[in-house]
Amino acid sequence: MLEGKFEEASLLKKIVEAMKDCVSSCNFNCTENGISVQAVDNSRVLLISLLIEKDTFEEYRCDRNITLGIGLGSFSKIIGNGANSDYLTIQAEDDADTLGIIFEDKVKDKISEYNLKLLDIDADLLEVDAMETDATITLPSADFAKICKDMKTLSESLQITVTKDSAKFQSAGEIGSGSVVIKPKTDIDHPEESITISLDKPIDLSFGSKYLSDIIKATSLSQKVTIKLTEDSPGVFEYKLPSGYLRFYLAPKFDE
Amino acid sequence: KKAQSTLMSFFGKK
Repeated sequence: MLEGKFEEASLLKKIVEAMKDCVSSCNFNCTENGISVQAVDNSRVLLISLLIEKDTFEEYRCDRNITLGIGLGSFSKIIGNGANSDYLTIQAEDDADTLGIIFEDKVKDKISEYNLKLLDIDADLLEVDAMETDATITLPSADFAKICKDMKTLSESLQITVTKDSAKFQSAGEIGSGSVVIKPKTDIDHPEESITISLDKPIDLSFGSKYLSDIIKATSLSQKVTIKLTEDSPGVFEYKLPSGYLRFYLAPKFDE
Repeated sequence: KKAQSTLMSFFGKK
């Protein structure tokens, strides 16, 4: 049996909101250590890797490994019925064909219960764990979201170049071109505003703006985003959870 | 003009 209680429904709401426009359904793999998901979008360009560690939960138990096939649109509708501050418990028997979702209002004496029908999802897992990294950039997630939105107005591609002491984001299209350069900065009073860049090899990569638009839907999950880049390889965009992460692997664009 | 690659050209199946 699986039972996981979130201190606040808002966390699961944000996670599902960040995923549902990229993949319509996916398997939630539940073990005694927590819940993980790997899912690829229809075009096979963007991969989502989610880990919600056991410590994220107020209470967690999973006696036997369970795979829950979940339609994210339906899941999102049901979780949307709870208030952000409610306790949210997900519950499934070992051979369940539904997932129980329970909201508890912390002030009123009110409990709401829903059942979501589970799906049979046949999906291949990809071996993404052994990736090398040539450059790592950490910056405020809101800044990254703004850069992606601003550059998308110019072009369907965003070029990222990284050198020893700066990262440059640039786009060029029919109406013109633009660029944003960021440099490392340590802000002791506001550590969430700090920017770090570490580099083994210079980077010049281009990514599809529409996929970046999907990625930045995770912005509310974390004040920071870490971008790991390797020449001629997918980029990794990581939003840390209180205990775990939501990562996106995005295949690059190439010169034809 | 740039072409979009897919993840399958980088990652094998588990």
